[in-house]
Amino acid sequence: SLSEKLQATFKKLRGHGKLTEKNIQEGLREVKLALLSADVNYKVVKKFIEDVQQKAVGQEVLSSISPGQQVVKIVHRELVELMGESFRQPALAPAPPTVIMLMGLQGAGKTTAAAKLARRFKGERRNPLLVAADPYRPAAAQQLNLLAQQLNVACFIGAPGQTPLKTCRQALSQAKETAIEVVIIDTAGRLHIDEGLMAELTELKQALSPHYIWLVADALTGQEAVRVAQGFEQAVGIDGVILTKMDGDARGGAALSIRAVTGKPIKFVGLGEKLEALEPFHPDRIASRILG
Amino acid sequence: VRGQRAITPEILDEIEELLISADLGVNTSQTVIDYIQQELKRRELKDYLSIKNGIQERLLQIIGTNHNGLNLTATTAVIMVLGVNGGGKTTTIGKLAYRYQKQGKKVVLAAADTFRAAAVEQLKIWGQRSGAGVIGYQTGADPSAVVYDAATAAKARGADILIIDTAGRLHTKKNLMEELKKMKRVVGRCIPGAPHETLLVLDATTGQNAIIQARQFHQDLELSGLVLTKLDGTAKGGVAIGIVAELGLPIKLIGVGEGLDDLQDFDAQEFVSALFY
Ligand SMILES: Nc1nc2c(ncn2[C@@H]2O[C@H](COP(=O)(O)OP(=O)(O)OP(=O)(O)O)[C@@H](O)[C@H]2O)c(=O)[nH]1
Ligand SMILES: Nc1nc2c(ncn2[C@@H]2O[C@H](COP(=O)(O)OP(=O)(O)OP(=O)(O)O)[C@@H](O)[C@H]2O)c(=O)[nH]1
Ligand SMILES: [Mg+2]
Ligand SMILES: [Mg+2]
Repeated sequence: SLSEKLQATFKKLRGHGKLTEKNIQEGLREVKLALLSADVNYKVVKKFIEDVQQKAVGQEVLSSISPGQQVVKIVHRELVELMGESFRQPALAPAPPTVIMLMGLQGAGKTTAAAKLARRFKGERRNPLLVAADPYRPAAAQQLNLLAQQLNVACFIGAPGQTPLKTCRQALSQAKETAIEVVIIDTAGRLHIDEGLMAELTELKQALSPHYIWLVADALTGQEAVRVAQGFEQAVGIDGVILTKMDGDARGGAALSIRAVTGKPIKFVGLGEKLEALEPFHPDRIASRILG
Repeated sequence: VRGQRAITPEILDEIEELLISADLGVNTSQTVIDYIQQELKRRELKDYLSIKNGIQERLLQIIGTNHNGLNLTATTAVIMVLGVNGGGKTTTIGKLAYRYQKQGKKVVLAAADTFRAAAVEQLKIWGQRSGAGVIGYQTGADPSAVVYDAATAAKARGADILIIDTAGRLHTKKNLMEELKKMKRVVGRCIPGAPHETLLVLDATTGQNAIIQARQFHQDLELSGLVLTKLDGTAKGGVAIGIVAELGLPIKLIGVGEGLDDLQDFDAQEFVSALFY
């Protein structure tokens, strides 16, 4: 593990003076390698190491813990701080319905996340409506509808081949006529470089004014997490992130990359395929996981 | 990394950034950097362009150029497709079915993802689009039973190719990996030698976890090849290089979009050149 490696690297520092740029060089290299192998983006790692170096240099070498542990503590604290505030329940809009729009790359877990969110809101006694706004993927609407049926929540499906905009408008007016408090829009997976499909999202945003637009991102994503997040942020704007497939053994460095480059909070984490597998995000847990 | 620049010390940092950013990972990037450093010492490289060519040559050596051709000589050739959730298995099968149907082959698809909502419906639509027949039951059915019935039907119908779609699963879930092993045994009992191809589908946006996925799937199911999907995005899929180096598995196919035609044979030279775009 990283802390074991750093223990070894810093053995000779024990009981000596201060942490200096020179004597923590090797240790910082270990941290860099740990973060890169955890899929944190290269540029994000570079900046993070510089920040840690600034915080660490000049510190007295404590006698109570080993220098390696001291550096790990600094790194861990910096990571947790960077990952942002611990979970805050998304506030509902003053006038219902609150509209949440999900977006992201193909296969990230949006449709499943939409259903998981519906389950959560239903559990909080907030009546949700799921909206199947993906007209492209084969059986996409059926997939969302089946999940809705499992949860016994409402699901709006537009006419086949209907544009997402039309489907969402119809869904929203239906929501306003019934006691729906939260509308959760599942959109089609798309590439951040697909101008036409990114414009579709922008159009949906302008027409529906969602209260929350959340990026659904796969925890297994590698270096490209930065470009993807930037693409969606610049084209549409991100309010928060849902990180899926955290039940695997991926270290999840994409979380750090996305947070560092967008400044937006990770709201929820997907921990499995079942609809109950959604949890609020804990910055300290992911920090430990990324460090490995 | 542009054309005729002279070599500077910053070059190694730039190379490291290029390779890491393409998801080659720390280990593979380091072997390439060590190689370039050694070539620089021997004054074998005189400018930027020669470094770029040196990197490409080294990577081509690592991954090799013999990747293609699915083994489809059996009377009823069986392709089993597996991988973690959302990687593009079902879509890849639709594209493959279309390719073979266009070649005049008779293709049957086994909808053996009996877990995920609308998985069978999704594959049935790909069946309609490609012209392939689909054998599938309701959610909750035993996936091995689907495999068995599909293999029996494929033989009875004189199908040339049977492609088995499986549910996405994380390699860390032992019981799900056991389920795949059982499906593989069952199809082998029904059609001797099957599956003739056991393909792991990897999403090109995946980071270093892809190596762990490949190791585990290979250990549990003995893969015959890899499929790298979503290369039409900005991800380079560089993690595949380390996988090929370690496991010696060929990359048979790549996915470059969501349509029926968006399937190509893997081209090592193109793949390596694309790292520099
Ligand atoms: N293990 C695990 N699997 C997940 C999780 N979230 C989603 N999945 C699975 O990932 C796969 C893709 O999920 P979808 O919800 O269809 O993804 P999507 O983003 O809607 O896909 P597109 O609409 O095609 O872009 C499915 O097999 C899901 O069951 C998770 O947190 N853990
Ligand atoms: N851009 C792009 N999208 C792709 C490619 N291959 C598949 N997809 C998309 O990725 C998403 C997931 O594809 P699926 O075929 O459902 O993936 P899967 O592995 O079968 O998913 P599960 O069965 O849920 O594990 C869909 O939106 C596909 O259209 C590709 O090569 N390029
Ligand atoms: Mg979806
Ligand atoms: Mg599938």
